[in-house]
Amino acid sequence: MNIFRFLGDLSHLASIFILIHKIQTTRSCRGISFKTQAVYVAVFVTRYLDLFTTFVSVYNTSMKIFFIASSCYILYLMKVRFRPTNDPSIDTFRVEYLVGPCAVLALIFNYGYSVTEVLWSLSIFLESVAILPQLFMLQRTGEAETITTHYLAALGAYRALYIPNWIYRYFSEGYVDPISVTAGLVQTGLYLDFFYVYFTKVLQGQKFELPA
Amino acid sequence: EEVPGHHDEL
Repeated sequence: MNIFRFLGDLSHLASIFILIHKIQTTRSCRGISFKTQAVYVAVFVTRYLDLFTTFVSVYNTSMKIFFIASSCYILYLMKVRFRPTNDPSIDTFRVEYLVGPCAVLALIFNYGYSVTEVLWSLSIFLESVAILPQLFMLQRTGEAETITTHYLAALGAYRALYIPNWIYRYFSEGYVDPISVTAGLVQTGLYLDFFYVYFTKVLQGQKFELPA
Repeated sequence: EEVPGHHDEL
C-alpha cells in the first residue's frame, strides 16, 4: 500500500457516499445513468470473486465487500426506492457495445486461463468504460447538478490516483500489471473532458453546462 | 504464500 493508492481508494469511497447522499437528499436519481451503475455491480462482483480464495488484509476485504454492497444498494435506490425519478429514455447508451468487446479482450489478455482470472480481466476492461453511459447522458442533457459532478470527479480521481501508485510500485517493488495500467490510462483518459469543465466551471462556482 | 499483485489492488 502506498499513499497514492490509499488516496485513490478514499476517493472511490467518497464518490459512492456522495452519490448515495445525492440520491437520498434530493430523493431523486435524476441525472444518474442506471446502466453505468449496473455495469459497476458487474465489475465489482466479477473482480472480487477472490474474496473466496485470497485473503490480503482486513482493509482489502472490507473495501471489497463495501463496493459490492454499496453498488447493489444504489441499484435498489434507482430501481425500487426512487424508481419514478429514473428516466430510462435518456439513458440510451448501448451497454452491449461495451460488454462484448471487453469480453473478447478479457479472453485474449489475462493472467491465466481460469474462470476467476478471465473474469478479473473482464472487470478491469469493463470498469475502464463503465462511465461511458453516464458521460453520454451528460452530453445529451448538456448539464448536471453540482453534486453529480462532485461524484464524477471523485470517481475519476480514483483511477487517476492509481497511475502514480503503479509508477511507485514499479520503482519500489519492480511490480507491473500491464492490464490494469492500460485500462487505467484509458479510464482516466475518458474523464479528461469532464475534468476540464469541472475545474474551469464547477470549482469556480458555476453550473456544469456544456457548450451548446 | 505470496499474494499476486492484482489481488491487493481494488
